[in-house]
Amino acid sequence: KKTFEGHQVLRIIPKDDAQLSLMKNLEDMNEFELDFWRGVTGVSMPVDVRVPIHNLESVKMYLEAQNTEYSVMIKDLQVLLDREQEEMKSAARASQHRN
Amino acid sequence: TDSFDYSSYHTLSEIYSFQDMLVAENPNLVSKIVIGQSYEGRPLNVLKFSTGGTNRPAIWIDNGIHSREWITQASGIWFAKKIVTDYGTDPTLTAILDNMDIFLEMVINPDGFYYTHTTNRLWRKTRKPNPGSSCIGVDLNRNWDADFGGPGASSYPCSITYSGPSAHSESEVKSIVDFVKSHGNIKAFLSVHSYSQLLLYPYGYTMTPAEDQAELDSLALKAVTDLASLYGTTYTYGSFFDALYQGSGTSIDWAYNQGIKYAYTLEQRDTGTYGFLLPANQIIPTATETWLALMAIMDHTYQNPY
Repeated sequence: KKTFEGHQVLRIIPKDDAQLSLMKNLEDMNEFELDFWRGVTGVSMPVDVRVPIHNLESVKMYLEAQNTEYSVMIKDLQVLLDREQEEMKSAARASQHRN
Repeated sequence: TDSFDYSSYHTLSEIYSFQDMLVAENPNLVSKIVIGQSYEGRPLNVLKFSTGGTNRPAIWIDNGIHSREWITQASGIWFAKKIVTDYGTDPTLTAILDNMDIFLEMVINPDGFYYTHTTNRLWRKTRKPNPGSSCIGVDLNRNWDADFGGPGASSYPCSITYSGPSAHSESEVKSIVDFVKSHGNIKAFLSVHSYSQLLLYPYGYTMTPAEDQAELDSLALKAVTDLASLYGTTYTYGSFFDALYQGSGTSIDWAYNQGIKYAYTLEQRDTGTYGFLLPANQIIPTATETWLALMAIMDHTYQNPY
């Protein structure tokens, strides 16, 4: 089962055409193994991207080098996934109990 | 289905069981149609809500074309229960169902959905191998015959927007195409996605406005206003091309080009907190507000026959 320990989802809002173009380049780069949850659309439109833990530093440095601001939308993806899994299990247990 | 837990995410087998339960409980209103099989052989189930008549005008609703968008499949379950609960009590829905049928496919991409439960929660595409590539799957919302393979889709099998080798090459899409064509009287085609809070109408593949753009736009405004009336959730609306980005081979463009005027894509919550991992306690609020938008479109479709 694929897990996502330490993966973060970053939110980036391109402020101008230059940053928009930078985001489009990032979308085409394979080396960072990025997963775009919300793709690049336009200036001021949020871009959400999952970054594997082993590329976090590089991606953040890349963004900072280009003066592109970002925020961390999800700090550790696996924490959320574990919580979701646990909720499903407990809901299933409750359902069995009712039955 | 009264004791079914609508505020929790469910596995594919639980969803299939739910469908059978709903049919068993409401034999005069709900039936199950299997329109085809997924690549891995899972049934493509569509629930038909009908109060009788033959080949009535109908509304198509689909959920879960992108498997990781779990709120959409969960909402589909809630929609199904809402229809049987409200028929006979809600005058608007009752009038619609007394004159039209509703078809609801809760899980368009069952292979992908199963895979999100077992292997990779963040899987979007199908699970069909691509010859000559180690990458798996096709983006079902780029596989439709509407400027297939054009800008906004990828011909690279590893891309998350891989269009597939040819239009309607994927059984999950072809089954709907065949069903809609053979039915011949579908008047609204509503495709539910998440999580960008958008209501989109054709076109996605071109910036040329759809012939019915003015009507589609004003109906979109009504739908997002109704949706926002519940919890204040704000949607952006517009053509797929203008409000989102250029995308070719999408379902609503295909539907519109088939003559189905009321073709919309809904992008449910949420923007900027959880993305595809919307907590289960938000299923019912999200489904409830989405239903208001769907009702606006369905009622308009009923009131404006063409």
